[in-house]
Amino acid sequence: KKYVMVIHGGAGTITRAAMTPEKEAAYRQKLAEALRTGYGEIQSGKSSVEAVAAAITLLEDSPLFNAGKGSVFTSDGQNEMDAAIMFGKNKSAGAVAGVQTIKNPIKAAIAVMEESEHVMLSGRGAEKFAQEKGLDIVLPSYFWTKDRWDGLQKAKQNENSKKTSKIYPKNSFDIDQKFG
Amino acid sequence: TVGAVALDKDGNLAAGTSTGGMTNKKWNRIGDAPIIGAGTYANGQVGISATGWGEFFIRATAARTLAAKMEYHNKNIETAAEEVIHEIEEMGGDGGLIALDKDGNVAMPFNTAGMYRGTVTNKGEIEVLIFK
Repeated sequence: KKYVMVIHGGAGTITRAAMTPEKEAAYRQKLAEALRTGYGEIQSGKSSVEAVAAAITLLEDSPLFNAGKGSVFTSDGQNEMDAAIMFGKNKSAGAVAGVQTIKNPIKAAIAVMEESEHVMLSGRGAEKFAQEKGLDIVLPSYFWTKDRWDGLQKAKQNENSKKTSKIYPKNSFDIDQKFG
Repeated sequence: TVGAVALDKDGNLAAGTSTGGMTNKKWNRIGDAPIIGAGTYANGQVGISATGWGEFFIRATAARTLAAKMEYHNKNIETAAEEVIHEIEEMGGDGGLIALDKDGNVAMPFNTAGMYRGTVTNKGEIEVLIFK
């Protein structure tokens, strides 16, 4: 078999117990849609950068995955996103880090790669650059989802219970804290 | 975290990664996703996108190391990818990665309970996987 695209939606404590049949079907459907979208770009002669952008944009727009719309919350209740792209043909690359208002961070990373002489921009400067390049800028509230907000509350409760209990080693991360 | 690697009709590869970071993250912590050579990398031979405990993928320079194993040691994509995930596990980290090479071979190793992942062939055959 010759593959033309491979995608992931994150790794971690994905347990069969926590995965209801409806939820599993939703994840499978969205991943298959992303593959079809990227495949369509390749079949129509678009570049691999455009195919990657199409697939990742679709996943960023879904609340199912920890990116874009479905991003998790930081300790102070904000969404802080990162993205990167690299084109193997000429090893050009672009990345944004710590952005909060760019609807599709992967598009900002591509703009950095194709429309600036830099590789990585961060924070408010990256947001200003994205706005100047005409990318969709949204209010932080666009990224709010109940699932992720509840996840933050749970993480904080765990953190507090660790502070009061002696059984946890000093800097142990709960497994689900590592994957966002 | 989400990622994709694509091989276009001109034989060029691209790799991309996008993430919301880590729940309850503090101090503007940055993980591996936006760091070229750690969570994202592509050259003329292979493209990689990683997901997992970012600090370990940064320290292991995971994506570039996989490419270097293929470039300098002539290892195939499967071997190079498995070795990188094993090295990260040895360091105490976990997660997974996806990789696609210029000949259309893929590798999707991970050492966590699951990884959302999928592939499509040049004939349009789609496969989606979640668990081991």
